[in-house]
Amino acid sequence: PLDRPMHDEL
Amino acid sequence: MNIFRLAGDMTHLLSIVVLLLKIRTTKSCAGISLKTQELYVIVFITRYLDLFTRYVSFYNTAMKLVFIGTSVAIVWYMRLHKVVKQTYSRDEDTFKHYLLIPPCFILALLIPLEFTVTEILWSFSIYLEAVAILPQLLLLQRSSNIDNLTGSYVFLLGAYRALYIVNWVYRFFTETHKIRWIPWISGLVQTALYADFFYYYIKSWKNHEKLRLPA
Repeated sequence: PLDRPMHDEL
Repeated sequence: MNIFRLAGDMTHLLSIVVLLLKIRTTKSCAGISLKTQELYVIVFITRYLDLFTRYVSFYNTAMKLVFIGTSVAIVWYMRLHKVVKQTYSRDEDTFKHYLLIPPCFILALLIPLEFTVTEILWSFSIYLEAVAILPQLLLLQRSSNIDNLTGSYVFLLGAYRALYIVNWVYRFFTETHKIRWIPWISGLVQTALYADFFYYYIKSWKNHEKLRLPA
């Protein structure tokens, strides 16, 4: 799921 | 993590620190919209549902807890604190903020990142954050005089998403090369809503005069 970069952002 | 995103997160954190400072030192929340603060609680809760299921980094988890904790604390201060709640400008904070929720939710159902509960709620939170400042901007227009801490709070809040836009541009060219319509368009709308506030804020700062928004 972390391949979608936006989910490492707040 | 890039410098633009770190600067954005720190600016966001600073805006919350400034607001808490204002409420705690002046024991007053005059000029602050409770409705915007309540929308932010919804934004953070629906965005950070993966708080306990997806570990990204210590920083990410810590910041999520801080954002949820402080936004709830601010609503508590404004609703329940015996002294602060008396200073809430109830009859000026009249934006019907609950009307913002259905359109954002419907948009999240129509244009979710993925059609799963967490992604629909994540998209909802991105759309809601874009318009959550509206009650606060309306209240500022009605406030006869805007105190410095309130003005700084709103300025920092607007600046954080502008820094996120720079972060998205940076990441597009250096990492992902992918278009991310949901946060990008919402982020542009969100920052655009601050445009006239930024204009009057910077003008008042340059001319060393009191910040006043035209009605």
